[in-house]
Amino acid sequence: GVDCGGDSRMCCRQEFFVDFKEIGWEDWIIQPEGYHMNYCAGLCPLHMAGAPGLAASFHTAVLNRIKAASAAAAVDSCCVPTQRRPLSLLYYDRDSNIVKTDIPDMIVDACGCT
Amino acid sequence: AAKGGGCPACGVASLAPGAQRDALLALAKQSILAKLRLPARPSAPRPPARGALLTALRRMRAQRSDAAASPGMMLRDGTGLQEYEILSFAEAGSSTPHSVRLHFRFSQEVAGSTEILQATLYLFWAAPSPGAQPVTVRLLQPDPEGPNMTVASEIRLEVQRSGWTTLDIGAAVRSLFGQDIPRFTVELEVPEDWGSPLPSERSDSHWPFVVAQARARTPHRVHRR
Repeated sequence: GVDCGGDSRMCCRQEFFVDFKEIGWEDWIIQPEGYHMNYCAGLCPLHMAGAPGLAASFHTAVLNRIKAASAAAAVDSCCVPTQRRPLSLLYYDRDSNIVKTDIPDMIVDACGCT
Repeated sequence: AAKGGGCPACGVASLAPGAQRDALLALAKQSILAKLRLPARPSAPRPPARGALLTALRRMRAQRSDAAASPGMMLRDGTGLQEYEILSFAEAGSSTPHSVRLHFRFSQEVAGSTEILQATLYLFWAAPSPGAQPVTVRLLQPDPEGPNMTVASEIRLEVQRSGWTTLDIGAAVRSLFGQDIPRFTVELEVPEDWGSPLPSERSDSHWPFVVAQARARTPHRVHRR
């Protein structure tokens, strides 16, 4: 995947860190100190649709070839997460119990065109 | 805000940088609370005493390494479902010279959306006199029909000396998680000459606690033919 930087307009991963102290949540979230709420942004022109190695199942790849072949059906593909990981949280619940949980697919590690 | 229910972050790119940051922070809060099934952030918590917390974490680690060593260790099948580990410290309830009640409470959000895999009660005995002493541990649950409590289970122990005891209370907590108010009470009854079975202060590092492992319930899959 590509990280956004400078004036890149193509599909890339935009880093965005949420500091729990900045939003006043550091009293009930024990660990970690923040959340990498990265997201995908940028253009996915036709020629990038389904390029090998991106998020494409066989079905998507065939569909993209058909799109690329028939300009009339030319539609952009989307810039989506291609790799994600869980967010591990240790926090106090409403009864001050200590709860540890891993929320799946909360952190985007890479983006790509469908 | 995204028009027509599009992806939540779609409309953010067109905002001014300051507003964009605020929108993303709001989105992060909303996303975390939604995944924790919390309607809002919990109010200011009452953290446990440091000594009690450190002791509990040490006991949990010891228990986990014992479990890892035992051949019959329950291997968690990789279901990919979200799992929770909950550490709940007792709240002291009513007491008499030789019995005491301890209250444990679980949050609605976790109890309502998970199934209990395992639950262990940790009790510390400061046995004053040598020799085996009979102790009764009762698990009481609120009676759905009225203000009383029903005995969910009763265990008799022979306490030989001071130290920690662990009791598997998985079945009782499992039945409890299906109820509206996920809380239960532990009643400890000790011989007359023992005095209170509890440490004097909640800040004492021998305060009773429960450790529960839970897993998100599998979403009901409707099979259409």
